[in-house]
Amino acid sequence: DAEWAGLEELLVRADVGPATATRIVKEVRERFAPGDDPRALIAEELVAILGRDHGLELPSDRLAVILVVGVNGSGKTTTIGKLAARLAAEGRTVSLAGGDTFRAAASEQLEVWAARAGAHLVAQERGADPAAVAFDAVTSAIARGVDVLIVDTAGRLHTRTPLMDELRKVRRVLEKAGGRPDEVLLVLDATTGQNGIAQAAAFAEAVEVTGVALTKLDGTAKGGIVLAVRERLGVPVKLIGTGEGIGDLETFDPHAFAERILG
Amino acid sequence: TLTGRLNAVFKKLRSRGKLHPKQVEAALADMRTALLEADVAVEVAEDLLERVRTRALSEEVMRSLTPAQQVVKVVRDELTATMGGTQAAFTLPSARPAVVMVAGVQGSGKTTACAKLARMVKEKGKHPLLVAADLQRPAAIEQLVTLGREIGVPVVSDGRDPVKVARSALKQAGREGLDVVIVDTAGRLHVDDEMMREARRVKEALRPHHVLMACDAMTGQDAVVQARAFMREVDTTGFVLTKIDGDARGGAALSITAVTGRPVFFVGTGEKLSDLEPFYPDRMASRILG
Ligand SMILES: Nc1nc2c(ncn2[C@@H]2O[C@H](COP(=O)(O)OP(=O)(O)OP(=O)(O)O)[C@@H](O)[C@H]2O)c(=O)[nH]1
Ligand SMILES: Nc1nc2c(ncn2[C@@H]2O[C@H](COP(=O)(O)OP(=O)(O)OP(=O)(O)O)[C@@H](O)[C@H]2O)c(=O)[nH]1
Ligand SMILES: [Mg+2]
Ligand SMILES: [Mg+2]
Repeated sequence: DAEWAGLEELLVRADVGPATATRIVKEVRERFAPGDDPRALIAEELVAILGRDHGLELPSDRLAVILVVGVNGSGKTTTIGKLAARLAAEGRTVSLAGGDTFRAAASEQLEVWAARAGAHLVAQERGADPAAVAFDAVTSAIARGVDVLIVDTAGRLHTRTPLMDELRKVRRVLEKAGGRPDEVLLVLDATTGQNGIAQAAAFAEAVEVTGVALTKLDGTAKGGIVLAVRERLGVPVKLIGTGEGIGDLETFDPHAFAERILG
Repeated sequence: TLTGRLNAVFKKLRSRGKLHPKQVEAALADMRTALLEADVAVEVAEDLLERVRTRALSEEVMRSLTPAQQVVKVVRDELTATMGGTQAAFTLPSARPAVVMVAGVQGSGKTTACAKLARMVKEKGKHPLLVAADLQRPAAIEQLVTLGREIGVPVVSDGRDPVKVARSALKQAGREGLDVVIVDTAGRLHVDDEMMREARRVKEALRPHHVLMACDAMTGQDAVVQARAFMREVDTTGFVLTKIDGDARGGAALSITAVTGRPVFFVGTGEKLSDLEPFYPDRMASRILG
């Protein structure tokens, strides 16, 4: 009994959420047979919830477009830099769109990453309409025959309706320009608590999120909210951030993730 | 609402007249779930509920006609008290210069908080100096320079490492008669020993009057781990709880104050440099309880 309570607490401490943690333990206990290893069964259940479709789905015969969204400070711009480098290493040409036209030095920050990754950058002056930058970036990427365009956006709290409307507009304009996103990545900070679910729901509703990039897993936070995000919204984790360097990006591995949660 | 939930709990285990201890236990179990859903750290929630149990088992609550309301009141009081009770005044000594160091994990809102604080002290008639000691993040210095320009506060970043930048800034403040020095530092993980050592060295160079930890209001269980570690390494004097303008319940506010005994001085309520307000424990308690 104490062992099950201990496992449930591990899940709660991993930000899985009390209701989900209780449910997972209850369901695993129901099918528990003498001789089974409780921890291994819980790990299996976590892996089952997380699903299988963790790869980035990018076309190879036309411009691939990745839209990157999320709340303030979650790691969007840094993740874009790392992803650009990874795609370049796979032999693709990459273009970046400076869609954060709001925050101080957002352009300058993305410029550094573009240079590090060998990616072309399309940006406008601070205060420009992000949709205009998006449009320009698609047009330019198609004209240059670039393989992948990654669109950065300003951090925004999902509770701010005008900002979520702005994001909807960016997505619409990308489509209009002929750059309908192949992936819409929600960047979630692994230290985020239960609010991560509300964030994911709001961004999914606004721009149809196709995957999560879970960042800062090199810390002590476990990122357990991605379980509820997968269950309730059907959105899988595709990438994880494990540091501030250009190479600190990994494909999501549900088994390793489950192991990390259970210590 | 919490009162509604507890009413349901008490109704389910209905007994005549006096409240039964079993009902209190059921209420506490429900409270625990509610606190965890609000991102209060497990250990902090359990400590708090221990105190609530003692008070809830008192005659006054047990004989009350409205026990659910009484228990909610006890919980609210304990939450508020744990977070310091009343608004903590952020005071700077008349030393010249008064020094504030801002630290925290990546993306928690430090750079923005430094500029907001500089604007606030400038409005109070002081002459602040902003110090860009994050030499790591791409365009971190540019970010602070841009913000400083927006509020008319000078920004310096003179040196090839953060300790040198800190020392040089103190000298400059002394030369120019600037009376408040606010130092932005690089985001760092509490498990990055080298970076935590660097933070200690920067602190030693600054001998700051305040070390504020910026903490994101949407942080979950990890808030306790972060707060403890920064407390141990740089002896934080208090917190700025950022991004409170979202809809996170903000249990982190309880976690960080409970495990450090230090107050939240300010909350960040938006991205504008005027979006910095005092922290009110009672308002936060209501928010956490939902
Ligand atoms: N340790 C660690 N830090 C990270 C990781 N990903 C991003 N960061 C750091 O998190 C901070 C914020 O990253 P950004 O890329 O600026 O985040 P953002 O979402 O673009 O922020 P806004 O545009 O302001 O909303 C920076 O200090 C990054 O270096 C990660 O995987 N691990
Ligand atoms: N909505 C909202 N956004 C905020 C608040 N405080 C900061 N931000 C935003 O959060 C993001 C991160 O803020 P920064 O000040 O760059 O955070 P930081 O801690 O300096 O980040 P690093 O230096 O990379 O560790 C930016 O997009 C800010 O505009 C706040 O109170 N509310
Ligand atoms: Mg960014
Ligand atoms: Mg910063």
